[in-house]
Amino acid sequence: APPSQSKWSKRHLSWRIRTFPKESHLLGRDTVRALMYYALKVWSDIAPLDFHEVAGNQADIQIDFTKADHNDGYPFDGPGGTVAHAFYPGDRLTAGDSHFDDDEAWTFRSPDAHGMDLFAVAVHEFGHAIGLAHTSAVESIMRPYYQGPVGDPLKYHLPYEDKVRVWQLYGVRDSVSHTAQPNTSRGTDPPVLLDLPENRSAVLPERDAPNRCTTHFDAVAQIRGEAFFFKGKYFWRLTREKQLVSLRPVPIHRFWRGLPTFLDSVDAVYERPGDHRIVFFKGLKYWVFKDNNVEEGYPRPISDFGLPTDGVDAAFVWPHNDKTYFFKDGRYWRYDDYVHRMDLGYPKDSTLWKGVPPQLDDAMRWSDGASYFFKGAEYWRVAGSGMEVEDGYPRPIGKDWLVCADMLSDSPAPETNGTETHPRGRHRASHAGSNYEVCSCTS
Amino acid sequence: APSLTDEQLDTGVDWLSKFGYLPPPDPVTGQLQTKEALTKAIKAMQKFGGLEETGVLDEETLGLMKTPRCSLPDLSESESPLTRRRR
Repeated sequence: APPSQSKWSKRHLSWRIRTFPKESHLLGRDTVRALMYYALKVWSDIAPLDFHEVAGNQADIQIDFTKADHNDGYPFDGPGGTVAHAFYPGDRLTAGDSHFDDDEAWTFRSPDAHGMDLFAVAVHEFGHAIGLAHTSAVESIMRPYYQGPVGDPLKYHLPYEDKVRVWQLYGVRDSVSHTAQPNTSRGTDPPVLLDLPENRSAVLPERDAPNRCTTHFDAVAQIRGEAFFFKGKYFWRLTREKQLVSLRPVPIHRFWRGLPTFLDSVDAVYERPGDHRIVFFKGLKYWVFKDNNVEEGYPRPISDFGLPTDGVDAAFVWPHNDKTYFFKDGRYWRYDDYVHRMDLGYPKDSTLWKGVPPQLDDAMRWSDGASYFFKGAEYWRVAGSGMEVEDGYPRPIGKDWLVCADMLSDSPAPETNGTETHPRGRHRASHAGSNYEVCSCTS
Repeated sequence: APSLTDEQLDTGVDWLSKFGYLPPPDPVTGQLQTKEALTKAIKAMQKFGGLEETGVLDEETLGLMKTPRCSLPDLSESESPLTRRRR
């Protein structure tokens, strides 16, 4: 029965579709995933909740398409009748789980008479999964009866009645006006094609996507042995072999789940030694990620590190001593991530790193044992435990890391002294006269 | 309702129990629902569904009971008409 009030104590909730509809000819798996994604987004758009899809059995919201008695006390009854249910938040393993009757003819963009609109039902069930009970209010998605399709998932807005109820549970999401008038345009527009979140190959780069060959990067980090170059709302990824995974940048929020959607850039990123959490800095706040999901309780102020109150330019772990170095303007700090304490005697003047410019964009360690410092379109290399930039630097970032053609640089080629400084992608000469080479990737 | 069949009545009682308007029958004692409780439950269901509160299982009410819906109950135990009566 609906509890008097139940809600999640955490705000970042994972979800996963454990079983898909058997009659996949009606709705493909990608479409089902997209519809679930958008049905959850309806709620996270207005309340301070974040949903991220995960693999494995640990998801908070497990979604199943099942039929008849499936051992949860709510047996389905074939076509019609009861069509779905979800479990309220709580401590039980089933909390948040959402079940859809696989005997229904689940549809999307079909007239009411031809089946059960999956998006409409999913929005209703996820309302239960975050703590809302049924209501008799006419203008509510939480009425218990199926009321037909609700229109385009990309344009759907919750009725005001439901917004108020979810705000009572979780508060109002930043940037949402709780005084806005009830939306009356729901359902008037014809559905449009979905921009499937998982179909990356079908998603064209946004107009504001930066050019990796000319841009200056906000942050660079080695994460799980791979290199990540961040710019604005996007990032590029290089394998351990220094091969660019894709020429196209990936939106940060598509991969790093839990950062605020309004965050338009990051200042610095590093992988924490010891527990291998990944730390993102922006302004005076930082977020800690376990893999690509943000941890509970973030953001937190960077004063946790004992850092100054004006942010950081760069953060990296020096392979020589496993300490974390933070740079800001002309100073740097040394932090011990194992004891969670700033080392005494810092900050120091960053000129101690001979040849490294002030006001860095970011820095990172690399698998060759060297440290790399990035600023503008160039980077500097410091080998081993030294604190001095090697000869031959700076060099162009685009050419050496991001598979760009010769740039406006007359720097000599770096020496190949056993450490790799060239991208190892197999290049063919560009025949198109474009500003990048064609790279054949094997992974 | 004069034209109500036993089957319709059973269906209605099952439905009302399933969605929180009537307490489920006691499987040990086989206790039956009282007419008064049934009328109150039907009225509560009609009110929740936006129908006129007649307390009678008429066609419109039975039609609403056949409408596809979510499996979860509409009323919690504390909200059910019978619980309120006991209290």
